[in-house]
Amino acid sequence: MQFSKLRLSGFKSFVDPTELQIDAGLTGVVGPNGCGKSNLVEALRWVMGETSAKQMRGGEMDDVIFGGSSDRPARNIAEVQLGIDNSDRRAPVSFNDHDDLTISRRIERGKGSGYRVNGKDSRARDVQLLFADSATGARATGLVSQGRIGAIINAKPRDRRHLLEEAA
Amino acid sequence: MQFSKLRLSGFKSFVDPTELQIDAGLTGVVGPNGCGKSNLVEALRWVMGETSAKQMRGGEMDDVIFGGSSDRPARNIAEVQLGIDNSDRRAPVSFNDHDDLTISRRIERGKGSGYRVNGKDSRARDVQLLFADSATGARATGLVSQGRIGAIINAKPRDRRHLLEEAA
Amino acid sequence: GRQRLVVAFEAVNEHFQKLFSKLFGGGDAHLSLTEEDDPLDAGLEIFASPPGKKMQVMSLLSGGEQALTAIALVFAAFLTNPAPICVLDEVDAPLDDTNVDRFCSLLSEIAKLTGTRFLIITHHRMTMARMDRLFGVTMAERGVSQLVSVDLRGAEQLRDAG
Amino acid sequence: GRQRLVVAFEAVNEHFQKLFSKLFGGGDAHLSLTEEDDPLDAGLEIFASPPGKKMQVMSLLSGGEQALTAIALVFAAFLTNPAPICVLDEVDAPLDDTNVDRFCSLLSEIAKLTGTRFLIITHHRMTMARMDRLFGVTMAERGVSQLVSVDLRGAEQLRDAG
Ligand SMILES: Nc1ncnc2c1ncn2[C@@H]1O[C@H](COP(=O)(O)OP(=O)(O)OP(=O)(O)O)[C@@H](O)[C@H]1O
Ligand SMILES: Nc1ncnc2c1ncn2[C@@H]1O[C@H](COP(=O)(O)OP(=O)(O)OP(=O)(O)O)[C@@H](O)[C@H]1O
Ligand SMILES: [Mg+2]
Ligand SMILES: [Mg+2]
Repeated sequence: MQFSKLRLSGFKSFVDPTELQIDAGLTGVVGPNGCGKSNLVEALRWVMGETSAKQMRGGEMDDVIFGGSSDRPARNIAEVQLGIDNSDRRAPVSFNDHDDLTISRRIERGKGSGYRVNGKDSRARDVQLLFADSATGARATGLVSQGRIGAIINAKPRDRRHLLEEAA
Repeated sequence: MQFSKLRLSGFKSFVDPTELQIDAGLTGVVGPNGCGKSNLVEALRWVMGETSAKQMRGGEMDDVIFGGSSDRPARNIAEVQLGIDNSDRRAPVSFNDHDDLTISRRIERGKGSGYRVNGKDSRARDVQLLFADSATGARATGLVSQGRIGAIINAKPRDRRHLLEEAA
Repeated sequence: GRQRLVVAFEAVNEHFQKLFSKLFGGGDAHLSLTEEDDPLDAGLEIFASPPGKKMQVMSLLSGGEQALTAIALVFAAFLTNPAPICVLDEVDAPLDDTNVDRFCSLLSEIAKLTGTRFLIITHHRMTMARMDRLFGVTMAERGVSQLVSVDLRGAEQLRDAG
Repeated sequence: GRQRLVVAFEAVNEHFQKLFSKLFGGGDAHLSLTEEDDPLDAGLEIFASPPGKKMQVMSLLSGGEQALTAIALVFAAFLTNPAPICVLDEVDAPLDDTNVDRFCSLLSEIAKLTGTRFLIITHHRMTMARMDRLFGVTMAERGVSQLVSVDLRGAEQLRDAG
C-alpha cells in the first residue's frame, strides 16, 4: 500500500482545490513562514481520522474550514481526499477489491464530518483501522509535526514511553 | 555602564583561558552544533549571579567546571570575569570609584563559589544589585537562551506575566 | 502591586504593537490581561493578525509567525527597561529569509536607539552577513572549545566544518 | 502488557544505537527504562555521548545535539514498525550543515530500505538540494495557499520571497 496523492479543498488556507503528488523517495516542501506548509501535514492527519481539534491547532473541528481572508469570504465545507495505490492488495478485506483506493473526509460547518472510501460512506473506525493495519494513522510516529522534536527533548521520561508503545 | 569583555577559564567546555571582546553594535557568534556557543551565554549568566544549577543545564553547580574530555583530565576550578566600562560613572556607590570594573566569580569543586569586584571579595547580593541597577542580571529579559522563544510560545498566559513584572 | 503591573502592561503593549508591525511589515497585534479574581494572578494573552489575515490568538499562527510574535514581545519588554547587553541564542532558527531581514533591521535600530550591545548566536547566513563582527567557536580538539575571530567567509566555512 | 513493552524497548534501543552513530558520525548512545513499582509506568531515559565526549544524560547536550538524538529516537521507533509514509516538519531547523548532510543521507537510506515515501518540510538550502523533487507553497494572494512544483533555483527564490 502506497500513498499517491493528497487533494484539499476549502481546508484551512487551501481554499482552492489543490493536489499534492506523493511519489517514491524524498519530496521536499518549501515556502515562506505562514504560507500553509504545516496545514498540508494537518490535512493528511485529518483525513486519516484525527478526532481532536487541538491536534489540528484549533479550538473546534470547524476551525479546519477556510475562515476567510481579506479578499475572500469564509467557506462552509472542507474536504480532503487521499489517493492510495493498493496494487499490492494488502488493504484490509473490506477495502481490498480495488487497485486504487480514495479515502475522503468532508466536514460541513456546524454539522460534523463524514468519511468515504471509493465513494461509499464509511465509519471513522473502519478508516482508522485501514491505516493502523499499515502502521500509520493520525497519531503515527512517522507524522512528526512542527515542534514535536522539541517536545520529545523537553518531555519527562514517562511521557516518552508512548514512542515504545507505538512500536510494540 | 557598558559590558566590554568576558574571560572564561575552566568553565564548561572552555578549559583554556578564553576572552570574548564585547564591542558596540551587533556581535555574531557562529559555529557547529555542540561546539560551546550556548556555554558562553551561561558564563555571562553565571558571573552575573545565577544561583540555580538547573538554569545552567546542570544537576549541581559543580557541573559548570570542566568535566574532562577524551584527551584532557577534569578540572577543579572554573572562573569567569566580566569587564565593565564604567567611565559614565553610573555604577552603585560602593563600586563607583573606578572607570573600569572587573566582576569575577570562581568556583572550586566541592567548595562552592565566591565573587570579587576589582579584586576585592564581594557578596553575591551586592553583585546581583550592581546588575539589577542597570536593568540586567542573571534572569534579565534580555538574556534569551536557546529554546526560550519556544517556551514563551507554549507557555500558559499566567506564565508569561513575569515578562511584565521584569519590565515594571 | 496591581498599579505597577497595569502601568508596565500599557508600556509593553504599546511597544509590542509597533514592533509587531515592524517585524511583519504591517499587520496588527495587541496584548490583553486575562480576567482573574485576583488581578495579580492575571495572565498575558497575545492576539495577532499578520498582514492580510484575520486577528486570532497566537496559537493559530504558523511556527515562524509565532516565533516572530514572541520576539516582538520580548523586545517590547526589553525596550520598556533597556539594558546595556542583550544576548539572543538562535532565536532566528524558524524564520525565513524575509523575516530574518526584518529581524536584523530591528536589531540595528534598537542598538542605535539604546546603545545596547548585542551578542547574537545564529546559524543563518543572512544574519551573519548583517553583524558588525563575527566570532567563531570551534572544537578543533574534541570536547575543548576555542574562540576565534572570523570574517563572513570564515564563518561560513566554520558553519560547514562541523 | 509488560512483555510486549520490553520486546519493543529492545528493538527500539538496538535501532537507536545504530542510528545515533550514523547521525553523529560515531559516538555512543543507549536508552534505559526507569525503575518504577509498576513496570507499565516506566519512563524512557536517553544517554548519549557524541564522538570524543563523555556519556551523559541527553539534557546536558547542546540544542543541536539534543535535536539530532531525538531524531535518532523517532527513526528508531519508526523502523521498528515501518509505515508507507513519513512526514517531517522542519526537524532540521537547529542543525548545522554537517549534521543536515548526515540527516539527509539517513533519509535516503531509509527510503531505499523500507520503500517509505517522505514529505520533508524545510528551510535549509542543503536539505532542499538533496530532495528528489520540490513543491513550493506560496500565498501570492494573501491568506490563500497555493501549491506549485519548483526546481532548486525556484525553491531558493520562494524562500527569499516571503
Ligand atoms: N481555517 C483557516 N482558514 C484560513 N486560514 C487558516 C485557517 N487555519 C489556519 N490558517 C492560516 O494558515 C496559516 C498557517 O499556516 P501554516 O502553519 O501551515 O504555515 P507554515 O507554512 O507551516 O509556516 P512556518 O514556516 O512559519 O511554519 C496561518 O497564518 C493561519 O492564519
Ligand atoms: N562541565 C563541562 N565540561 C566539559 N564540557 C561540557 C561541560 N558542560 C557542557 N559541556 C559540553 O558542552 C557542549 C555543549 O555546548 P553548547 O550547548 O554550548 O553547544 P552549542 O554551540 O550551543 O551547540 P548548538 O548549536 O547545538 O546549540 C556539550 O556537548 C557538552 O558536552
Ligand atoms: Mg509550519
Ligand atoms: Mg546552543
